[in-house]
Amino acid sequence: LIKQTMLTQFFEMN
Amino acid sequence: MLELRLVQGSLLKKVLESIKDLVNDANFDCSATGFSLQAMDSSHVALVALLLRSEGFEHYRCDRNISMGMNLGNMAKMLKCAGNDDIITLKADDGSDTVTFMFESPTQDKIADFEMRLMDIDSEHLGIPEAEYHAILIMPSAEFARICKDLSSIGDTVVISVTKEGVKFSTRGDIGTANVVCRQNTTVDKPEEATVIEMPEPVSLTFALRYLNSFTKATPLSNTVTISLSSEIPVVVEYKIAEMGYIRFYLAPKIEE
Repeated sequence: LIKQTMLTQFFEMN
Repeated sequence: MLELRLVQGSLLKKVLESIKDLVNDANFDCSATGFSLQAMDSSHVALVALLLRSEGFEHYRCDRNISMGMNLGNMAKMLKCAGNDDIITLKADDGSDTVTFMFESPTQDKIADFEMRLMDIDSEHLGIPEAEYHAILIMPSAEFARICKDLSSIGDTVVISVTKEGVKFSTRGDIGTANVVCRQNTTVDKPEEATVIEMPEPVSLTFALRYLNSFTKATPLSNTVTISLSSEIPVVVEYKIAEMGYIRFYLAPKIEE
C-alpha cells in the first residue's frame, strides 16, 4: 500500500 | 506605506498564473528583503514559496513589515487586466484593508488602477529545514512540463529514480506503463538546454502527478527547472525568476506503508 504523506510530517509548523 | 514598482509586470502576472490553482488564499509578506509568500494547498501535500527580492523592483518602499491576505484567484483576475508590457505598481496605505494595483503602459499613455479588498488569513507558516539532497536535477523547464503532462495521461503517480546513468520517470495505469529516461547532456548549444545531474546518489521517490503538473504552470518564468530529491523527504521543484528570486514548490512523497 502506498500512502500520500503530508508536508506537516516533515516540516514544523511555526 | 507600501509601494512596489515592477517594470517587468509580466513576471507578477506569470507568478499568479502559476500558483492560483494550487492555493486559494495566501498572505503576501513584505519586508526590507522583498515580497514573499509561503502557502500550502488545502490538503497540506504541496507548498509554494515565492521570493521577489527588493533589489529587483525599480522602486521598493516598505516602511514596516506587513502581511497582506489575498485571494489569489481574485488577484489573478486583476493582474490579467494588465498588459504584458505594463509596469505594475502595488500600493497599500498603513492600516488599510485594500491594496491597489496600478498598471502603466510602457509609453505612459494609459494608466489604470484596480483596488482589491484584503482578507484576514490564518497563516500556517512552516519552518523548512536546510536539507542535503541526494540528487539535484537541472533540466529545461519545458521538457519537465512535457514529461509530467505525457505521463499523467497514463497514470496518476510518477516514480522519479536517479542513478549515475540518468533520471527515469515512470508511471503505470489501467492502459499500460510508461518510462522516460533523461541522460545527463551538457553538450548543447545553449546552457539552458542542458540536463545536469548533480550529486547523483541513487534515489527513488513516488509523487502524485496532479501536483507536479500544477507546478509546471510556472514554466513561463524560467527556461530551466531544478528538482532536488532525497529519500523520503519532500521534493523541491524550483523555478528561478531572473534577477529577482524564485518560486519553489515542495511536494510530499507517497511512501509505502
